[in-house]
Amino acid sequence: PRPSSRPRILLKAPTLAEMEEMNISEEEESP
Amino acid sequence: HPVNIPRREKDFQGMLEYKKEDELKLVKNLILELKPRGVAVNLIPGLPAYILFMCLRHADYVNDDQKVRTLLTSTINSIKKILKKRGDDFETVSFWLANTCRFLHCLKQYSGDEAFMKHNTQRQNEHCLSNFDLAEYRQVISDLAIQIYQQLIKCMENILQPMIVSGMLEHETIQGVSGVKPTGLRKRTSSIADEGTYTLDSILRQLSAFHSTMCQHGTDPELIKQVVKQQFYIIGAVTLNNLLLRKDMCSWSKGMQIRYNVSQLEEWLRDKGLMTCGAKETLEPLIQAAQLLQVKKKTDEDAEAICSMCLALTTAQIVKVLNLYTPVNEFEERVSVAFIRTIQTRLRDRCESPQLLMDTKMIYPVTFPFSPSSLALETIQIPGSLNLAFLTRV
Repeated sequence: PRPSSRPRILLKAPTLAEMEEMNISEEEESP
Repeated sequence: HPVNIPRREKDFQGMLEYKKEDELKLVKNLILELKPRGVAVNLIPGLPAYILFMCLRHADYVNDDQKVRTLLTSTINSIKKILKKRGDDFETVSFWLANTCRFLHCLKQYSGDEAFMKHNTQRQNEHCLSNFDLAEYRQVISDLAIQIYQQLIKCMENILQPMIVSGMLEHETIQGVSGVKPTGLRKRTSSIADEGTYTLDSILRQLSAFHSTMCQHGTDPELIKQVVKQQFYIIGAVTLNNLLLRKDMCSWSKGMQIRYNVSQLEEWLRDKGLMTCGAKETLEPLIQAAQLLQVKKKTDEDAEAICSMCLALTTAQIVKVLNLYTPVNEFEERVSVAFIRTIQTRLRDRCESPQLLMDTKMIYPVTFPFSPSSLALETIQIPGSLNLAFLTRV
């Protein structure tokens, strides 16, 4: 179990549209 | 070679370990190539969501923020991709709506936020994320779920739309009452078209098919209620709009047929335990239009009764129905111009839009009420049919 005193680190998230852009290079690579 | 000794379930921590280079294979096998009609039929509802969450838990456990981010991004983008490709297939859209919602619920249930932990067992609380707060990702996934919901509604509408006018207005099931056709009106459908005509039963069967698919996919009951309400809204709006545009639909006997059809839709709701989902209320304008076709339309008292009865119809709609009203036999009369004037005068002070037709594209805002699962992550096993042997139960 996780020690309750230690705060979790907030992971900043891109928006849905930004995520799609991040994926473009990956899609281009795939056949 | 290591000897593979089966472990007891209580030894598992409800996580799935995977190598970074297997991430693409994971989303490919679990999201992009999974056929809801094939392998997925026998899975426990929401299994893809649980598997993805258990992988995420492991990435969180090893404190690898990059692994957490890329898994979430790949998951979201793969779901979007499959919906782009098969967005017109109700089963695919329903399957991913149910799984996206389950994934969102898991992110809440195991977030460590006390508000979401109330129903957790002690073991489930031990399975909360250790290192990262994914509140922002939860928002993105909720946005994704809204997009999928809207796609589901569009998909369902495309299937229902061609059935509505035929099944709700044209097809007559109560011959005894509506045997007499309004004078001077020809039947719109030819005998050839009749064979392919949809009936109310076609609509009811389709509603049952949508419902059973969503249940099979483990869609949250609260979400099913919202889908059904939206379905009924579309049925009511399309039917009313056609009634308002067709003289041959504005007769006493059509009023009778519509009321019968509405009662069958209500019966369907009762049968599915959905009487309180607000679906019936969306039919109110149609119900009132059907009543308007059947009430007396002559005296001042009749006018008063109509005005107090038709609260869900706009003045434009009431007047239109009265203008289109066509007697079915010699005992009835057309509605007099004077009577319509009386109605217009009585309704003059109503504050409303001058709208005649209903907006059939309107979509009620959707919500995804938190729905924690009692399933213990450590008991989840992955069927071989999913081709995920590269994941290790931890």
